[in-house]
Amino acid sequence: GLTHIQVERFMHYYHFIANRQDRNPDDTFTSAQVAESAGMDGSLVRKDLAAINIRGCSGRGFRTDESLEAIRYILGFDEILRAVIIGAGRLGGALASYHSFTDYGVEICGLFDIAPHKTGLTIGAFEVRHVSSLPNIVRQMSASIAILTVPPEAAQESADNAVAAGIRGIWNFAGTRLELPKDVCVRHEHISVGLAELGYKLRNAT
Amino acid sequence: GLTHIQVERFMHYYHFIANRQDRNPDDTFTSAQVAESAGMDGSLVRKDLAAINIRGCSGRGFRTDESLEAIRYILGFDEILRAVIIGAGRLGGALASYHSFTDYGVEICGLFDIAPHKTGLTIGAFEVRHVSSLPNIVRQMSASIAILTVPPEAAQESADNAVAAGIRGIWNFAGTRLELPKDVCVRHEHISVGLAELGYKLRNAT
Ligand SMILES: NC(=O)c1ccc[n+]([C@@H]2O[C@H](COP(=O)([O-])OP(=O)(O)OC[C@H]3O[C@@H](n4cnc5c(N)ncnc54)[C@H](O)[C@@H]3O)[C@@H](O)[C@H]2O)c1
Ligand SMILES: NC(=O)c1ccc[n+]([C@@H]2O[C@H](COP(=O)([O-])OP(=O)(O)OC[C@H]3O[C@@H](n4cnc5c(N)ncnc54)[C@H](O)[C@@H]3O)[C@@H](O)[C@H]2O)c1
Repeated sequence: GLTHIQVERFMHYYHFIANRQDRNPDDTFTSAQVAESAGMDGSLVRKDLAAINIRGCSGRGFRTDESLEAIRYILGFDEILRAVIIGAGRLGGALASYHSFTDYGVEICGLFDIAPHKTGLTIGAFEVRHVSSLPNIVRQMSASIAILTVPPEAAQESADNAVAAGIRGIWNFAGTRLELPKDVCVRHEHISVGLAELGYKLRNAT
Repeated sequence: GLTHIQVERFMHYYHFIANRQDRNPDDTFTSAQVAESAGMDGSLVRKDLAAINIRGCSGRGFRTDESLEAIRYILGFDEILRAVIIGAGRLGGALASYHSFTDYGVEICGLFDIAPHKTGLTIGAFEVRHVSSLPNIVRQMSASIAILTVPPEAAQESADNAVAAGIRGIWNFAGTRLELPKDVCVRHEHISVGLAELGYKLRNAT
């Protein structure tokens, strides 16, 4: 299987390729182009693509459509997983209105909050539900992922509720450590790497 | 200098180390622990740390405080850069209220919007200003980074205004390609890698 770091690299390639504006059916790209956009070595790009049976033609490079399909396949994007968002505040609302998660085969199927005045509000395509209805929705939808966008002090309790409801994967934006059963996977999201890269370039500009 | 991919790895290490709960002044960690958390190879972790003069003591591992300081130094986190946020909607508001950017040496110094009804609203510690005041604030504050959290159709125009005002780095959340002068750097943010990693683990769970 792939390591996290390999998944990260394939996501770099995915975004690079998906953003190619002049994508006609015969569009091609070179490992040098990918390497430059990701600040990587071209040989590692070629090695990763070869590992998923994508090889370039000398003089032409890699085929865009074929590469995108192979990456989607290895990352499982055509196998739909359902996710709930817990915490319908600013960040939760932004994620609920964001359409790109379906590109990765993840469908948001519910948006939850604890504040009574938020229940029933419409955010994007979702009506905010009270957290007490989380177990029912998770079961009905066979949701496997919970996205935590609650304040830090509510994160552990929200994670516990999600796991009790049947959730097996947690994408945690609240920045706190979580105590979780061994069979539950977690990713802590710090929206920061792009900023650190920008900062590095600006601080080291000649 | 570091490549983007190296900056990404140092950010992995930074978050791993910064999150160690039992950090007393003598706290140590092993490359195996870092490798496991990042899904990487331990030897690459050791190679990266050695490149910034951090070496472990056999039997004890790497010193937490020393490693954190060395990573902060190489990434330039003690050199303050100022940033403005353009687009005071859900995502912009969430980023404006988020305190972690100062960990990376980035200070938000203004939050802007085009909608008249948003001007004067308080979000987090900021009073929303109209975009017409962007050039003045950027100059007064010597801001070098613009964070774009506007709708896709407004992204190019917002980038143009920011660059005209003196901005040299753009962190773009709007998902569109941007035409920019050669001396302006850009990072496109797709908050997605953590979700792809979670999805991969769940789809491949044995
Ligand atoms: N880089 C990042 O990862 C990043 C960036 C921005 C914000 N954040 C974090 O994301 C979280 C949300 O930020 P925000 O600006 O949207 O905050 P917010 O205050 O706008 O929203 C939080 C929402 O959670 C709800 N809530 C509180 N307790 C709850 C519970 N037990 N169950 C369900 N809902 C509950 C609140 O009613 C509120 O609507 C915070 O922890 C913040 O620090 C992380
Ligand atoms: N993974 C990601 O990168 C990610 C996740 C969520 C949202 N997004 C994107 O972030 C952007 C903002 O999302 P949101 O949910 O906060 O939207 P939003 O509608 O809540 O906020 C957009 C704000 O931008 C303002 N605005 C419009 N034109 C402007 C201009 N020319 N100058 C200044 N302000 C202007 C609007 O008045 C509004 O307040 C969208 O492009 C969205 O697709 C990206």
